[in-house]
Amino acid sequence: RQVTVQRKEKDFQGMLEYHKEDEALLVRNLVTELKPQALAGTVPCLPAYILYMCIRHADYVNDDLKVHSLLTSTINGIKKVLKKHNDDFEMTSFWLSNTCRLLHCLKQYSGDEGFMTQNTAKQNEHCLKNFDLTEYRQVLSDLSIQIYQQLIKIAEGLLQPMIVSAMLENESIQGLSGVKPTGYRKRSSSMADGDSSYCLEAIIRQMNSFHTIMCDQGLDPEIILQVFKQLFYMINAVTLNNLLLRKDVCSWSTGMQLRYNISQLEEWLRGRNLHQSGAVQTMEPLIQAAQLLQLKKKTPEDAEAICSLCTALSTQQIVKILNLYTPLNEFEERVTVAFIRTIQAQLQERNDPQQLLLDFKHMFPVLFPFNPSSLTMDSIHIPACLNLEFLNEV
Amino acid sequence: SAQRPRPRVLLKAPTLAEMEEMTTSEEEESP
Repeated sequence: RQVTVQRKEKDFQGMLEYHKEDEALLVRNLVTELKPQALAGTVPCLPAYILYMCIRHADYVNDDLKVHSLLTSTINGIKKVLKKHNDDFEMTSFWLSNTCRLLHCLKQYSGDEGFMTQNTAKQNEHCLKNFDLTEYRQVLSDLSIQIYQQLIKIAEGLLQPMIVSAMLENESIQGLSGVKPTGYRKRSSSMADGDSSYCLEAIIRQMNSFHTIMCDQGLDPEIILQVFKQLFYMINAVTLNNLLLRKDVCSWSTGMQLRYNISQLEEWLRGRNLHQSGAVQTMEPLIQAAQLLQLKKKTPEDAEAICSLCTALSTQQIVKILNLYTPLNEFEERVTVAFIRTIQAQLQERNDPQQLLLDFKHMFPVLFPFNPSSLTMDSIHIPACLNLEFLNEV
Repeated sequence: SAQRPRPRVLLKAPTLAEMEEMTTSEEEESP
């Protein structure tokens, strides 16, 4: 008696199978040779999801060597791309997004209940069955920190040449140039580059570009917030350090322009929904320096007001700004030595740091909070442009 | 009663620095 077995078309279970000998091709097409632009319009972090689906199949067939090998090749591939493109913000941001996403996938599908609270039942079916990849998660986390540091370095390198001219030298407030101290030659930190000067709009344009790239690539919002906090700190430090060294910008009018510029930056943060980042708080020393330039500096009451306002500036910084302060015209008096002594006496109990300048290279520690995805592996489509036809959907 | 899942096997991984050393020495070995 013949038995006919009706075979049901097998559903895609969100795994990708490949032959061991195709691993190098997989890493080449998906990592080292990939151009982020080729994936425009696809799911953000697609390479990370594809890699997870490959790891999952190797786990499913209980092939520990295949898992080891793929993860090692992938990590080395990412490092190679980053080394080659070490001044490319878009590429670095792309691999930060994907490395973090792969790390999140290894947590979300680890089988650890702590990481599964937001999973759907279908997502729980896509967990690893055989292997615990905790140690590889640590490697990916360390790699993410390295990529984040590279990203900040690139962004700082692009912003830094703009800061002094945009924040301290450019006059966007109408009529302010008439009330600038006279007798100073216009100086620019970028004089070596000819007459290149920047306005605040250039900084904002550059930050818009960073923000758009990171959002489009699906970088975790918490990381984007940390990037801007770091960049705002650098803007604050570079601007304040220049202010502390240049007599020609220690004036009432620069204080006014500076306060206006900072408010424009705050406005930008609000417009991009980044005001929760702590970026404005990192600007506090500069905000206070701008106010110090504008406050009256004559009576004991003025001294009291300055001391209670300038809590984010050290005594040394306050005194330096007062010493450098340049009257606008013959009607405004210089800050007297007696006034500076009053300030010093009032602040002597403060336990301030000794150094005058801020460390503009200081980096805040970065955190990568777990951010599970609502995407289900079996819904992911692999576009033909990736040239990954050798992957079999399982 | 619900079947308890089999415990997963921990895959040992080199640290990022060790991986770097391995790649460097491989590169040095290759002509």
